[in-house]
Amino acid sequence: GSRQATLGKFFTQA
Amino acid sequence: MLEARLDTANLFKSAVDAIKDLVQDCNFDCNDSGIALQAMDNSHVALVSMMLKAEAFSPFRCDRNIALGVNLTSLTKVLRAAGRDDTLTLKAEDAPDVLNLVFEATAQDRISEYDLKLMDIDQEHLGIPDTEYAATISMPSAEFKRITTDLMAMSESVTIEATKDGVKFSSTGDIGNGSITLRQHTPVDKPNETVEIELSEPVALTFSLKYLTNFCKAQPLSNQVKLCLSAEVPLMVEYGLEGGSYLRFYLAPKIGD
Repeated sequence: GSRQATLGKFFTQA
Repeated sequence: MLEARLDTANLFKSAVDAIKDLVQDCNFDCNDSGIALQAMDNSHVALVSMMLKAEAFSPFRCDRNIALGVNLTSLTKVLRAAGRDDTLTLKAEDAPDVLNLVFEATAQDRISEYDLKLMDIDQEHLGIPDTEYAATISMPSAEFKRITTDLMAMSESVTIEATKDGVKFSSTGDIGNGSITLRQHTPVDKPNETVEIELSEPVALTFSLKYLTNFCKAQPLSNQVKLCLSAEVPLMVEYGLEGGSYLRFYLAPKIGD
């Protein structure tokens, strides 16, 4: 099984 | 004020068409360098980043920063009234309530003009770090579309694996499994069919096909698409446009438990 990551984990809020 | 004219409405129609199912309300950020858009889908899994540089327009004029908050479903309704070969002019005041769109079919001396109501959109803006990707794959955009569509019939997700031997797209589902492997391919007479793999190290990542098939709606914008991958970072899918303009999609990977 694998789960979907979200972008907040990788990109910071500018 | 903003005034931006495109020789053919085609580019703008196709770009909006490509993103309208992924994001609904977004700001077109206009300044003297062009028109930019960044928006995430509701689930925060995918991000659209579009840049239409000033050079794509003739003329282009924008004296100060203007954010055009647009509902893309509404914009699509207006753009449907534009012929693909019409010239398209976008106009807005400095603190606009509406976006003015003019479509001109010069051959027919026909001018149509629409005002689209704008909205205030408070949008999260994400900083995307500059990444040296482990693998950059350039391939025909039609081929990428075909692969995602074919594998969608097998599974919800696809593993993209880039090695020195080629790039392999593979899916495993209830009915079985399937894979497509492309090797580097540079036909001299057909540059649009080129498959190029730049690799600094092998990489394999798994992504949701639902989003990838959605990105492929940008296929009419460019003959080639670029996939950029690095271990455990979002995939970047880029449709390059003339003069350095682009439509990019970022997709967070699926991560093993």
